[in-house]
Formats: sequence, structure tokens, C-alpha cells
Amino acid sequence: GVDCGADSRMCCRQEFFVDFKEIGWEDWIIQPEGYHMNYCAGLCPLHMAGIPGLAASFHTAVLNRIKAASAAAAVDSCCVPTQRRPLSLLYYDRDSNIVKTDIPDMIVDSCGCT
Amino acid sequence: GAKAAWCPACGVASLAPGAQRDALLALAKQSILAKLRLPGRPGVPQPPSRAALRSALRRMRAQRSDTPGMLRDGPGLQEYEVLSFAEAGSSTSRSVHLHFRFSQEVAGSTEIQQATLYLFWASPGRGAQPVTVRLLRQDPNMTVASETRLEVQRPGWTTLDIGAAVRSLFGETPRLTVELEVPEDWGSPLPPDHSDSHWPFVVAQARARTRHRVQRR
Repeated sequence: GVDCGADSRMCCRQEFFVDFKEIGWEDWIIQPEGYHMNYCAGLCPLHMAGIPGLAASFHTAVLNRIKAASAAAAVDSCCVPTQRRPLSLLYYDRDSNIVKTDIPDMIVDSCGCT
Repeated sequence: GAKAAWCPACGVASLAPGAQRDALLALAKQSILAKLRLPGRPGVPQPPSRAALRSALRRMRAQRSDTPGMLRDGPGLQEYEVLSFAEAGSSTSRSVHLHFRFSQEVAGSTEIQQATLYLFWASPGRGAQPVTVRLLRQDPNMTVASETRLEVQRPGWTTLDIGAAVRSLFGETPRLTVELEVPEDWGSPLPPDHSDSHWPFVVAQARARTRHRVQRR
């Protein structure tokens, strides 16, 4: 997958870190110090459909040009997560018990076009 | 400016950077609380003493190495491990009530896979000493849900598997009351105060309930 740059327009992964201290949650969340709430953004014209991230080879680029010239190129596909991992949290619950849990699929590692 | 102020993928006016950041932070909070099944962030916690916490984590690690594979990974279901320190309740010269409070969110949406009670005996009398551990229901008569008799031979930690009793009790309420009864000449079965590193605690492993699928023809 591709990480978004300043001027990315095509499908890519936008990094976004939530610092628990910044939102005042550091008193009840023991670990970690923050949450990587990355998300997917950008265009997915049809000729990029089904390819995670940008074209990776000359052959793919040529194939893309052919697809782009086709009549159906007007339809877009969607920029979605292609790899995700759990968020492990250690926190105090309302009764000050210590709870450890792994929340599945909370962190986006890469994005691609459907 | 040169770059159109619109979202390239959805074609609507994009948020101003500050507003976008606030929206994303709000989304992060909402997403984490929803996954933890919490209506809002918990109040400021009363953390356990460092000594008690360090001692409990050490015991848990020792117990885990003694019984590997205690909790096999479930099929992608969210799993919880809860460490709960006792609150001292009513007591007599030879017995004491210990209260453990689990959150409704965890107890209500998970299945308890394993629960272990950790008790420390500072100075039992000579020879094998009979100790009775009862799990009581939360009804007005505090009826006994389960009773176990231990033979304490020497000072140290004792662990008791209370998984089955906790599963049956959690059906009513996520509260647990344990009654400890020791020989008359022992004195109080509890350490002198809550910050002691030998304070009793319970460790429970729980797994999110599988979503029931109803097949209809």
C-alpha cells in the first residue's frame, strides 16, 4: 500500500495519531500512549481497481492505460483498508479493575482500491 | 488557493484542517468506547498500590508458566483479561468477606473462560490448617454458591479455580463475594492494609460472545 503525501490524490493511507494525553484519557488508559487511527483516502478510477496502492510495474501501467481508455472508465471503485491489525489496550474500568483487551481490526496498515 | 478545497474522493467541500482534526479525534473516542462497550470514559480510577500490582502481575506470570495454553486464541473474537483486587467487607474474629466488582460491560457481553482467586497466607499455624473458601450469592441471605476446603501447610500464595462458580454467578450480577473462614487462633486472614503486596485478587479471562446467527428458510 501507499502512504499519503502532501498532494496525494490517488488511493493511499493517511496516518493519524491520537495522543491519549491530548484528549485527557491518559489517566484511565495505562497502555499504549495513543492510537494510530489511520484511514484510507484518495481516488480509485476504474483502471486502478483491484490493485493495492499504485501500479507496481510497467506491465501493470500499460494494462491500466488500456483499461483507462475503455468506455467503462467513468465508474470509480473505492479506496478501502486492505490490511488491519488489533489495538491492544490496558485500562482501568469503572471499578478500577485492570483490563487488558485486543480490539480486532482497529489499526489500518495499508489501503487499496476495491 | 491552487488546490481545490474539496475532497478528491467524494467531491464535497473538505473540512478546514482544525475542524477535520476535531472530527477525527471525536471519531477516535467514539470508536474506542464503542469497541469497549463503554457508554463514556470511566471516572478517574483509584489505582491499586504499586506493591500489590507488581506482586499480582508476578503471580499471574508464574501461574501462566505453570499452566501454558490456559486460553487458546478464539476465532477472531475480542478477548479480555481482568485483574480485580478485593474490597474488604464485614469480618469476625475468624472470617472475612471479600467483594470483587466487575464491570457490566465485560460481564454482560462476554463468556468467562477462566477465573482464578489468589490468596496469601502470612503465618498459618503448625501443620495442615483447614481453611474454608465460600462464594456467596448476592441475595439478601448471601446463600452459598460454592464451598471449598483448603489445607494450608505453609506461608505463601494459594490459587483457587473459581471459573465455574463465576460463570453461574455472573448470570445474575457482575459482583463476587468470597467468604474466608480460618482457624480461631489465626486472627484476621487479611494482610494489615489494602496497599500490602499480598492483598487478595481475582484474574478472569473472558471472550466476547459469538454473534448468534439465526438461519431462516
